[in-house]
Amino acid sequence: TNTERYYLVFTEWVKLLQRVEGDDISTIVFLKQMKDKGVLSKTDQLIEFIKAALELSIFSFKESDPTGEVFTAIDALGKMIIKLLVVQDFTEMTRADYLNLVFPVIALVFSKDHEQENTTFNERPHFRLLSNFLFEWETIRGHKFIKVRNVVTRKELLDFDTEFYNIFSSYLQSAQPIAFPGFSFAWVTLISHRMFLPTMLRLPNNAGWKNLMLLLIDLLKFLDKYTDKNEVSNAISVVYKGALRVFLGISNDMPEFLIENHLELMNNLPPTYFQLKNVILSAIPKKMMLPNPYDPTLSLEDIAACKEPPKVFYDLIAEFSTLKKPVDNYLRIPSNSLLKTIISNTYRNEYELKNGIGYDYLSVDNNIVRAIVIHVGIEVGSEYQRMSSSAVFNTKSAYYTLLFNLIHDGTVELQYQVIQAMVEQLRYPNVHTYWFIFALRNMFVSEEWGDQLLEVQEIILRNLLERIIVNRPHTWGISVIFTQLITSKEINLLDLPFVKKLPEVRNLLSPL
Amino acid sequence: FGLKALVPLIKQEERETASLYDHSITLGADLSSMLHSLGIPRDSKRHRVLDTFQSPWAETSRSEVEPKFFIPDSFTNIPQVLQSQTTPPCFNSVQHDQQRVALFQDETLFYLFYKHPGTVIQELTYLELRKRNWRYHKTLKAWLTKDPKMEPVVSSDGLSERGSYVFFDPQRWEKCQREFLLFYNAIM
Amino acid sequence: EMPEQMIAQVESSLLNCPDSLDADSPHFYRKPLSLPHPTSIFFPNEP
Repeated sequence: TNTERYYLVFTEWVKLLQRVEGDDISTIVFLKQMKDKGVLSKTDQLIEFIKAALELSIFSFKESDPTGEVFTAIDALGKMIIKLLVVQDFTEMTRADYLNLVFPVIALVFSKDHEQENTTFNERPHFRLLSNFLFEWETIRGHKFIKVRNVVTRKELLDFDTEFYNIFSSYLQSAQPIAFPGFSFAWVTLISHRMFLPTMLRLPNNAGWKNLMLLLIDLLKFLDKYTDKNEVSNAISVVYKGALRVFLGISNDMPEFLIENHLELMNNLPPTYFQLKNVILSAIPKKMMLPNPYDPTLSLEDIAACKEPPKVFYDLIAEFSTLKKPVDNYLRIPSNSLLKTIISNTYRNEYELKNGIGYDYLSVDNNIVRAIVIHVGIEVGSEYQRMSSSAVFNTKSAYYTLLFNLIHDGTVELQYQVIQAMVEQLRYPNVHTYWFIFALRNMFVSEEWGDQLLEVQEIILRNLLERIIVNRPHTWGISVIFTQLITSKEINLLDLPFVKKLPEVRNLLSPL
Repeated sequence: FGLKALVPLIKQEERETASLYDHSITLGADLSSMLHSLGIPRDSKRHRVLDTFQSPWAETSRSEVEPKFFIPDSFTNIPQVLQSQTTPPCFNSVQHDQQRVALFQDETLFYLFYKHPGTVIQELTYLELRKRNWRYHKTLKAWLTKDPKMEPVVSSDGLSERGSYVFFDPQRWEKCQREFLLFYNAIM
Repeated sequence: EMPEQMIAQVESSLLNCPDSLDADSPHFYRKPLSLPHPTSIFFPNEP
């Protein structure tokens, strides 16, 4: 059969690579002969060949002595596929077309293997193939593909580089844990692969960030779906630990990625993941020195960094399309009717099941609230640059008023969510941290609340404590505001009735 | 949404409330050992860690992985490396390659000895090191030579001597001087 | 709640988790520096 013929040719390729070095001219000749002699001269032959070779390689893995070389065939296949990507004459189809032919074949064989009943799927050969793609591509792309002698080809490959990673990334998305749970651990290993993750972080113009965020969100959604707040299965707990370690790595190597994408990460983070939340929000720009947040004489006004707006990468408009106009109009001219419109649009049509601390479902749309709060922060930042600090650091300003009124007129849940989003903005020294500290401090003591004051104070304190009672890191902004509250002469937290009522909270606060 | 909801997190000792939430995820844990396993920081400095990231879990990170590297063309196919007529160099004959090996420094010999087990070159480097008065210790799997400054004291039964020797440590890649009780049947 | 089959699949994935050796560079033929030769059993036998 044709399949058997393909097996034979592929086996010859595997044997060739055991006798000559990978960049030997005979490997190119072999591929050329495959084309010339009609093995790979048509697209559907390419599809059939790769399918046969991959099935054979997986079979070979399963049959090999586990203490010996199990990946010989898979390694050879990886090299062939990427070599074809580099050396072929791409006149009739593009490199993207070629990869978009190859990946569905891989997906087909992969999903068939995964879904096979009565056998235990083994993710390792599938992992190895993808890891090899990354290796082979990395080997050729060094120093802008300088190893490629032909100048025209070199430029084509350089232009294709970002697309390579984005196509690879899309394939990973289709193989995500929710779809293929038997591949979960291999998948997490792949998104954090040393030849994928740092490259995606550092592609020119942050070209890899969007797809990388999609993958990280896939991971968070998987964790969220299967994290029951009181009992997390062992396997999910291990996935979580791996995810945490990956985020720590990103925070070390490229904190800007976490800083600029924090909104979407917060939108998708499981609500009980307090430590991971802190890790993400504690990312600080490289080389920034943090003033001591526990210094009671700290003056935010005097910190130059507090005048700078933090960068944002995401597109807020998407979250926020129906509300942007009413919010912007309110910020220009506050009005009650606009406020009502805004508030009513924050409520969901259906309850959202959410494993939270103290709650099991939400009726307010978290993402919209967060978008409103961040939008206010961004507008504060721009006005601050244009005008003066008194225009924005002003409890009469529309920025403060909007948030105040959302809390004043909203349900307890809306109050909680608005304050939570504000507390999330307390990060490293920047104008958002500075302004939201101002806003929260004023709200904590404002007489304008009337008899709502205690409720608002309790929710603010809850949101702050939520972030401080967990193991480190803690964000600079939260440490600053907490220090201010503890050392303030006008507030004694221990005297607040809701603190007195809870000895555990009182005992926590009094030594501080 | 109030403070009461946080009480189970604060009051961990009480079994009833403690099981309400999975603390390893909510309160988390001390991250110092995780950071340390990642190499953050390393040598008191901040280094990139993702380029040599072995695996998301410490348990599956038990070996180093080859990071990306680039070999310029000028570094390949260099003629006459290791006194070799062929490029890349090869050592296939104990008889014919002895003279080439005699020209190598001690450290090159050690490198070749440890790097190519079960080959002609391992045999050749063994012979050459012996000519230079190094002896191979069978149990330590390390090479040693007499420290010229001290004369060893031979034991009464003639089976060993105690003295000062220079060892080559293949882990630290350096020579080091040690006092040692040397059994003659342990060396070759 | 995770369906039972899915639990089994995720746990199987945990058991088969690729390690750093799986993620290492693929092994291909490299011209050896030196041909095999029987050397002393006391010599190190792993590079």
